[in-house]
Amino acid sequence: MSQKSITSFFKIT
Amino acid sequence: MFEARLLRSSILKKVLEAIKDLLTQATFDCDDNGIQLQAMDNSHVSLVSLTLRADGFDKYRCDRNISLGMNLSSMSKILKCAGDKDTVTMKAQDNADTVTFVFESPNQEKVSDYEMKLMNLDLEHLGIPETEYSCTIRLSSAEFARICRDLSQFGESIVISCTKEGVRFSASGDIGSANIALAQTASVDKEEEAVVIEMEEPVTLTFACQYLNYFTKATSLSPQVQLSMSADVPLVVEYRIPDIGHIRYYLAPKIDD
Repeated sequence: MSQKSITSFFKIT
Repeated sequence: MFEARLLRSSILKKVLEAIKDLLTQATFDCDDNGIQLQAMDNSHVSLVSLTLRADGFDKYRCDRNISLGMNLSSMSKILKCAGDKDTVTMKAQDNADTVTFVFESPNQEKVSDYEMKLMNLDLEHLGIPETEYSCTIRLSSAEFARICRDLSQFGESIVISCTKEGVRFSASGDIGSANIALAQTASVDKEEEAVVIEMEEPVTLTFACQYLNYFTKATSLSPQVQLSMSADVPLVVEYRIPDIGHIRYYLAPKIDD
């Protein structure tokens, strides 16, 4: 399994 | 001028314990409403969001919005100098490059102040969308810490599976496999020991043990923890800090390659 990054779910504002 | 005073330094000490292994530095954004901190860990796998409301402080004054960039290892060293029963006051002038921590013993006979250099941190801020989660699970924070610790011996990942019957935590690896199932509590003497599940749809997600264990450093802040999950979105692990706010950790799931 691979670890997703949190930035792939929440956009940088 | 910014000034925030807490009657017991232990809350701030525990907050630092809850974030310092995950974050090396962070910005404390202070305004009229209180103090907010949002930061990702170095690997950008998790996000910490801390809220300390102004009304939870014994005294709170913030004339102008101010961002205090702090090295958390230095801040932790300073807070270790405070006794648990000491009063703590954080102070900074507008546009200051230092923050001062003042500790006062209960009888006021010992007063210490520590000045710390601030950092100019240019950190990315993430927008967290309002989300209706498919499952929320409330359980004892000590129980959750124990489950994460116990399952970490078996593998690098924990699978959390929530159905209306209960929640199941699983791990597997070289030595074998482990499963811990918690049923929703029918009745309990102590409310904080209850397992309460609200479920719209069953969800199964996989998370890195290491991060869950970092989150459980917040255990002493709250007797209960709430886990919120939906398919293919980050897990939310929330500890409510009585009378003052909360700390939420967001953890990106692991996915099949």
